[in-house]
Amino acid sequence: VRARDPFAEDCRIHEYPPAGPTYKGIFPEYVINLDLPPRERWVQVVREKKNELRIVMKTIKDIVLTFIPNEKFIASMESKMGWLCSTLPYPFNEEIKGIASAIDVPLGDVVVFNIFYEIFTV
Amino acid sequence: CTSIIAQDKTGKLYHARNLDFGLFLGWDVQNSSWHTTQKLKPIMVSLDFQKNNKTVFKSANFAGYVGIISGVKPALFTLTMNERFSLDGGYIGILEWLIGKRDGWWMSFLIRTVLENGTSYEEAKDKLANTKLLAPAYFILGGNKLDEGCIITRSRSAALNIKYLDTKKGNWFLVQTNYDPWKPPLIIDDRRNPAINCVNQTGQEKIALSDLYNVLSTKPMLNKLTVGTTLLEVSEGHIESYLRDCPNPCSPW
Repeated sequence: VRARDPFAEDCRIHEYPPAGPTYKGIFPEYVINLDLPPRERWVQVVREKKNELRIVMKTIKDIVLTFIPNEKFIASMESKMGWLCSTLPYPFNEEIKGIASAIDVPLGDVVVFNIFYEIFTV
Repeated sequence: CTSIIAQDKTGKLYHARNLDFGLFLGWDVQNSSWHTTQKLKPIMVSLDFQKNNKTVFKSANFAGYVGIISGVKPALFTLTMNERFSLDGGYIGILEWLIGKRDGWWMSFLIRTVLENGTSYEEAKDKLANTKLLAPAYFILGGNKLDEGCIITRSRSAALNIKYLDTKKGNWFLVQTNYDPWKPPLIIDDRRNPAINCVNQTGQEKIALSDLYNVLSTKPMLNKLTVGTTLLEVSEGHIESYLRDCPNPCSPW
């Protein structure tokens, strides 16, 4: 494998506990309380990650704009994606609405973020 | 992505994954990294889904992403999903959904439903194998009993193949990347054989979560697309997740 792949290396054996240049920190921990109404479940998480989430959503929008450089088309898609949310199953649709409202971004942006696996599997 | 399930000599199951995302979604020349991959790292979170103040399941997630791609249901099963590329892809499922044909499941919503409501490894396997999906996927499912582990290769409509752990035949671990298990991986993206090689080098006598972390820290399993590494252990319902970086020289995928 090493002969074929210039980036491959010998199996690493002393990487744990994580440290060094390949380690960039732990994932912060949150509780999602399923006893809350769906619209309220994600409020704390997304408010704390509001700026970072907005950057990701803008990045996704920029990628779409690269392929389809038409702002009007994007605006039209955003409103259609807002409609798509109403067709998603409960409680996911309500949770997505709660996220959009908590961080004050268009509903369509949060919908696209939540279905990007289906979009990118081509 | 690279997912691994391994079983030690006592029958204890370990599950780990590298989450790789952002291929062809913009290359940052200055920092030698994928644009989207870098932007996703700050929104990674570890979530504990609770009812009545008790854990129902735990996951490693993107903040604000209501579906699940990696999770553990304590004492019952662990589950990760790897992306499966296909011309009969998710965009067809989305188009069908838009025109009103809505009998398929959104992949990450199915995983969350299985983690939230699942009562056994077998039930989870059955749901993941037989529920119609909008997009193809690989489901990597581990249980809590001897040889409970499998890779389910899914098209949008059916399970194309289920590959099982089978210690009697010497198959004490499973490795899944982004290629069908019965086909060779793309020659310029072979993470499967290096991962198999490293798990074999560790050996069943020694294998533990820390060793799976070592395997997933080895290039090319660790690459420029790697957002994070998640380690899962079912009996304790344990999950730990780490943000990763792949300093140069490092494979772009």
